[in-house]
Amino acid sequence: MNIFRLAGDVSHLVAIIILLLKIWRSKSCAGISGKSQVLFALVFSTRYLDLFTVFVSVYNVVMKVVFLALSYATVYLIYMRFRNSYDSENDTFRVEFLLVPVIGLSFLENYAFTPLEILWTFSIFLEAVAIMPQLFMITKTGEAESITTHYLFFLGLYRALYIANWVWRYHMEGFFDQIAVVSGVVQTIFYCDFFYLYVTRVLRGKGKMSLP
Amino acid sequence: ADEAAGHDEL
Repeated sequence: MNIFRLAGDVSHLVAIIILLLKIWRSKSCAGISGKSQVLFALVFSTRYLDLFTVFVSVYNVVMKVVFLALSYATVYLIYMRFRNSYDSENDTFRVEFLLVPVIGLSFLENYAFTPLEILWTFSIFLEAVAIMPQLFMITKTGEAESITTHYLFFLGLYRALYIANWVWRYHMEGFFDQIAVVSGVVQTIFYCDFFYLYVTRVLRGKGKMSLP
Repeated sequence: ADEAAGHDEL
């Protein structure tokens, strides 16, 4: 464990909590892509199956359980509790365009052709594109509430910190997980455009981030 | 590859 990975995990946790609290307190999920949240719940469900097969550390177990619980709670709030505020007209990204290539690729590119490894690889590739429906929804509505942008900021920060973590582990431990790194870099690139808008619009106190 | 021996990152 290193400070970059720990900060990344904390940033990830903060992002998930920001979103969950926003929905819970505003009793609304307007502007939130339910599809992205379902994809994230799927990412955790397929990646954390090793909870039942290997014990890495208490931290590892606790964080996995927390991520699973919070992501399912978020999906529950969107599609059950506050479903009447769910903006289905704008949450129209075709997730099959993400799932088919990701499934195909995880069968082609993996470390071992075993169910657990293929599911892990699937979760890595899926996480890289899971935010697309949310980013698509923001471009479609042309704006994002500031809290949603903070959620996206911390999500992007988590990915940027993980890249720092991989640089650190490569130099300190000679560790290099090619699938995770390649997919993680692609995922982080998707946030770059958002980061620019976040800094130039949200942090300048505009409150909402409205796209040009 | 050693990665297959269990992934320690979240």
